[in-house]
Amino acid sequence: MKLKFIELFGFKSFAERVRFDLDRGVTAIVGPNGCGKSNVVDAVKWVLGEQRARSLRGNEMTDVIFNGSERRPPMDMAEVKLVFDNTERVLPVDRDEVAIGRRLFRSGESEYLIDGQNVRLKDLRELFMGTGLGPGGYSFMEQGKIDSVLASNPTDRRKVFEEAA
Amino acid sequence: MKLKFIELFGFKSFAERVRFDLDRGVTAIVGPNGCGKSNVVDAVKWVLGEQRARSLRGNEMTDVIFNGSERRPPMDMAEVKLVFDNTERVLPVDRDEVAIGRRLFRSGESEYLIDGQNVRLKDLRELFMGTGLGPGGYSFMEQGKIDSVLASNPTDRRKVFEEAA
Amino acid sequence: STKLFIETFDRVRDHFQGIFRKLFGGGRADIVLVDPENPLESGIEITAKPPGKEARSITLLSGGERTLTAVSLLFAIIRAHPCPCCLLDEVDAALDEDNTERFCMLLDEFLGRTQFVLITHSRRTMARADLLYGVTMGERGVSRRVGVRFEDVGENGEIKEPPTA
Amino acid sequence: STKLFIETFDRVRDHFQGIFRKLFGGGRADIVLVDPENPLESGIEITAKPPGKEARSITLLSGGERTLTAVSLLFAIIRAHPCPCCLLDEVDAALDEDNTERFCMLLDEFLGRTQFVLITHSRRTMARADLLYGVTMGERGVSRRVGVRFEDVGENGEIKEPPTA
Ligand SMILES: Nc1ncnc2c1ncn2[C@@H]1O[C@H](COP(=O)(O)OP(=O)(O)OP(=O)(O)O)[C@@H](O)[C@H]1O
Ligand SMILES: Nc1ncnc2c1ncn2[C@@H]1O[C@H](COP(=O)(O)OP(=O)(O)OP(=O)(O)O)[C@@H](O)[C@H]1O
Ligand SMILES: [Mg+2]
Ligand SMILES: [Mg+2]
Repeated sequence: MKLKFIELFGFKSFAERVRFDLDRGVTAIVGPNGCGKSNVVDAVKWVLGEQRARSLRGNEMTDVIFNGSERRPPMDMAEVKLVFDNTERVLPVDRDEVAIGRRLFRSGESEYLIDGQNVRLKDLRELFMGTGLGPGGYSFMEQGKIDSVLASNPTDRRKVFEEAA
Repeated sequence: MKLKFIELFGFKSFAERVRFDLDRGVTAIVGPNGCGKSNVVDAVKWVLGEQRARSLRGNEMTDVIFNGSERRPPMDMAEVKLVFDNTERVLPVDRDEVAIGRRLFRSGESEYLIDGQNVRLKDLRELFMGTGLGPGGYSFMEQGKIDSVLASNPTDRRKVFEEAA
Repeated sequence: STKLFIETFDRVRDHFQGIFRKLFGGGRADIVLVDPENPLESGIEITAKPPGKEARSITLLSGGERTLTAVSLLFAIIRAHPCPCCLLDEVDAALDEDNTERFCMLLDEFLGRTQFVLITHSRRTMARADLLYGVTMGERGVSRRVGVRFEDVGENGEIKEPPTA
Repeated sequence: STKLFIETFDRVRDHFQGIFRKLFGGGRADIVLVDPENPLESGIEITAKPPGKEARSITLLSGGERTLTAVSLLFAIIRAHPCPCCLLDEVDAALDEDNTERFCMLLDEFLGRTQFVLITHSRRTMARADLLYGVTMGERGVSRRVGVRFEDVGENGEIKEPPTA
């Protein structure tokens, strides 16, 4: 299974619709401090079902909606879309391409989408069960967090291994 | 007051006697991973009276004594020496140059020296009281720790300010 | 279940030992259950001995050595439980050039089963990427993507002349 | 005492606002006592608004922005309570080139009263140093010092040909 592209719109600093078509191998994202690179990582975590605002560096979930710049007003919705190459049928969907999406409105309302169909968050998360991809687990290593893999606190260290098993 | 040089012998990876003569302005220390740069910072903290092994990345204080490499056996003593230009009499010593030293032996015995005279740890620490230099306070910013200045835990954040006042 | 945990633990341990040696160009490392009779509750000990150095507490490792050890463990877990996509945000921040190079070579061994998205400021990591994107904030506070060629990137990742994207 | 704490706090606050603007080339920041009636117990709120961006929680700042904000606060405290020597270990790790340059320029303003020892992998920081030392482990596990000229240092701090030191 390969991730074909990531698309952000209204998510954090991505006020414009921006798409990253990914290589099947290694895609590198570069740029100056504060330009939005880590926000892309947050976007992928979020669309895969991350529910803890803290894990996205915010205090509340609505913190992920673009909330304005010196020239632009805040937006009302954050949206992230992921499209996967599913020719190997790793995902339990009988289609070569699978699109997942998530939206959050200022009102607090949320939408979760699989191939354009509205689903529950539960369905979106279950889609990836067993693939190893998801907000927990080892798909993500956040900025500054690599050291926590060697957590000295015995409980935290056990957590590292329990997520693996 | 300026620090003229730092001398290490038997301290962590410094099996040989090594001296760093410092510039009055900015001295930069560079080199590959694991070569000993942060050990130099530990050495200065230690000779100024740091008593917490954890703050020197060790578990016990004897962890700072060179404990061998593939070709060399462990050493019995760690020694660090600092020499200050005291022409402005910032330190309460009536000499233009002040040398402080600290030694730790495998046996656990310690020596503290001011200008070659054996003193107590207390005397060494009191020498620097009021200068702003010492293991706590803001003379040291350890690797990876800059973020802790913005500590989100209210108690830790207060500590940041209390050390300043 | 206990059996599953032990099987996974042993596989991770095996991979960890191999990957560590690859990243460090030698040396040895291990993960051990403190209480093998009680695997689901036991603490876990991590040991790491870079080449030419004596075994000592991992707290005494340098920043770069800790990153490499953590990456070894992370990738050992990924090898035991492959995830299709892996997003790494500045994991190479503490690594010098040589270690960054070894890290990039490690990625090559995982490319069969895992797709990588790397956020980095390191030119060496960028040079190894199959595809390179820049993120910029031409309009302050608003992120945009630019396609970037390796030649457009200055030292430490600033984008010199974004081509018309 | 309360009076001393408030005086120091106000001075730190004043410096923090100015240094932040200098490091960010604009924007604004503040530190505020949550409970001004109870200064010795009060929590402390830190706000930071980089230029062109809206004010939002400092948890949402990027890695580099957090470093600059933390450095602003650290140096504000140093300005309120000057210490004669300041040892900074890789504080520039998360900074891009432009921000590293601004950090180096900030050091110039403190050089009158404070001597700096910087550990760094950044060529830009090295270029600003008055004196440069390399630490190497020619014999594995044993640290030695080499005098280094800026021309001898490759990208990201590896020492290309240590001159006969
Ligand atoms: N809801 C939001 N609306 C608009 N901007 C936001 C929002 N949330 C976060 N931001 C902005 O996004 C920026 C952080 O972006 P990000 O963490 O992706 O930077 P980065 O490219 O990873 O930088 P670095 O190299 O320093 O790590 C911050 O300046 C922050 O103010
Ligand atoms: N008591 C000791 N005896 C010998 N070597 C030691 C001792 N304590 C620590 N070391 C070694 O010192 C090395 C760490 O050095 P240090 O932290 O100064 O590296 P560094 O130059 O700062 O590297 P980095 O750039 O990765 O931060 C480790 O390899 C560690 O094994
Ligand atoms: Mg980032
Ligand atoms: Mg270090």
